[in-house]
Amino acid sequence: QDILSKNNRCATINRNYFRGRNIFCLNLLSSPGSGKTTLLIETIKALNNEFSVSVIEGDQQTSFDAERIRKTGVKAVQINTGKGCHLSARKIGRAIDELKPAPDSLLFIENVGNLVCPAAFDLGESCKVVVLSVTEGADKPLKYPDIFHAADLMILNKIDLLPYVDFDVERCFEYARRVNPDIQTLQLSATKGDGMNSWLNWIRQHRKTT
Amino acid sequence: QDILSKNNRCATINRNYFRGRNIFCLNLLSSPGSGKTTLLIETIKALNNEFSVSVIEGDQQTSFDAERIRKTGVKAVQINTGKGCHLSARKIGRAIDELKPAPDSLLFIENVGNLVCPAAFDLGESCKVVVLSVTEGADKPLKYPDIFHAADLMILNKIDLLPYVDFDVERCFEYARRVNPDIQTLQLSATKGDGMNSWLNWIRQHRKTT
Ligand SMILES: Nc1nc2c(ncn2[C@@H]2O[C@H](COP(=O)(O)OP(=O)(O)OP(=O)(O)O)[C@@H](O)[C@H]2O)c(=O)[nH]1
Ligand SMILES: Nc1nc2c(ncn2[C@@H]2O[C@H](COP(=O)(O)OP(=O)(O)OP(=O)(O)O)[C@@H](O)[C@H]2O)c(=O)[nH]1
Ligand SMILES: [Mg+2]
Ligand SMILES: [Mg+2]
Ligand SMILES: [Zn+2]
Ligand SMILES: [Zn+2]
Repeated sequence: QDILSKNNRCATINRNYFRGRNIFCLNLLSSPGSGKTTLLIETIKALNNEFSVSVIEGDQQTSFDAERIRKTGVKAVQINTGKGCHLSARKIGRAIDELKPAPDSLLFIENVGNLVCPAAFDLGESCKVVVLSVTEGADKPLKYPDIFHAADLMILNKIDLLPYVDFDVERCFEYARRVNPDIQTLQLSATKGDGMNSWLNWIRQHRKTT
Repeated sequence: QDILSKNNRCATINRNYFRGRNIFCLNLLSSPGSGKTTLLIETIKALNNEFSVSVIEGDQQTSFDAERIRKTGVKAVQINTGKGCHLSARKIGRAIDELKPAPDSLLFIENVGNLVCPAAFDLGESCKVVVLSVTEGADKPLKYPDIFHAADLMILNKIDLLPYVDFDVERCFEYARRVNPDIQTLQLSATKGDGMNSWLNWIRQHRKTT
């Protein structure tokens, strides 16, 4: 319990930093390979003229994801967690010092691919967004409930693969609402572009109201 | 560190239990939704007349997976880990008491869907098998190296979806061998059946030699 209370103190410092500079910070969560980085790249391409965007990447090893993000032209810092299975608010605090995100900007944190532990660690973000891909099965919200309970928005990704998998979209969203009645839901394909507009509008809208 | 040494003492007890009864125990690891349960169901259907099979299921919540396994006619015990992100040897020890797997049998442990933490916890198994699906991306062995380093076998699943995703099979296997030069690799489709024979033969062969 001591780890969480230390983490929450750092999270409060981060949140005050973001609020003081009007930075809208999103914490992206998912299983490994659900499409977080692909979604971020397409999001940056669509919003880059509208907002200043920067990204903090979290992975056990490699800086592949930060390198993919930097190719879009925006700043990205890579955190390697080693044996660690989630990002902590302390690590984010240090990354913010390095990244120096602009005031009034969008900051995306791509967490380590893990549907369990990141749910418990507040990073100081404005909202948590959980990404689930249709290839993982519709039962995940009930089997891995904590992260769907902690999320403000659930994005169902890879809907271009729906013709090839056995996946019931409405049932999956119903499961998510069973775990978290307030969760909002969107469906899209990060590679094909379907549904991206509803995600971009969600960002525009929540940036103002959060 | 104390957690791991306590776990390892329980793992040794489990391993002696298995050895004493000639039980071949496999610990299946993957991201959420890579296809562990689907693979187990198809494996049981193929081997059920040859061996006695039983299964220990690990999930944060629900007993969906144990119920799916029981529909094949074999015994299954469900462990719910709650906030826990991996199975421990102690939990397996208790499940063995409940399950009472037959001598000379096959015992599958389906771990919690998580490519990070389960790598560090010895359950007393004969071998660790990591399942990766083609929809997750070929970079996973380098980004989540510990679990590929710990595994004896890597199964690439959902190869029926290769035509619809950008995935280089040889590169992925090369990445896995970079992290673990001794890892063996197989590719299959648990739903379509392609490649299942090489997996069944791997089981038959390793059961004798391990
Ligand atoms: N068909 C399809 N593939 C997608 C989509 N989005 C991502 N992918 C593919 O899914 C794989 C993983 O994508 P990434 O963006 O690397 O996933 P990630 O969540 O960032 O993965 P980690 O950071 O390793 O946890 C890649 O092969 C992508 O091309 C999509 O909408 N449709
Ligand atoms: N196309 C295709 N889909 C598959 C294959 N194997 C599994 N699936 C699908 O993948 C989804 C997840 O399968 P599961 O077997 O539940 O995966 P799991 O690894 O047991 O998931 P968790 O226990 O929740 O971590 C389901 O929709 C399956 O139908 C395959 O070889 N090809
Ligand atoms: Mg990524
Ligand atoms: Mg399963
Ligand atoms: Zn963890
Ligand atoms: Zn863990």
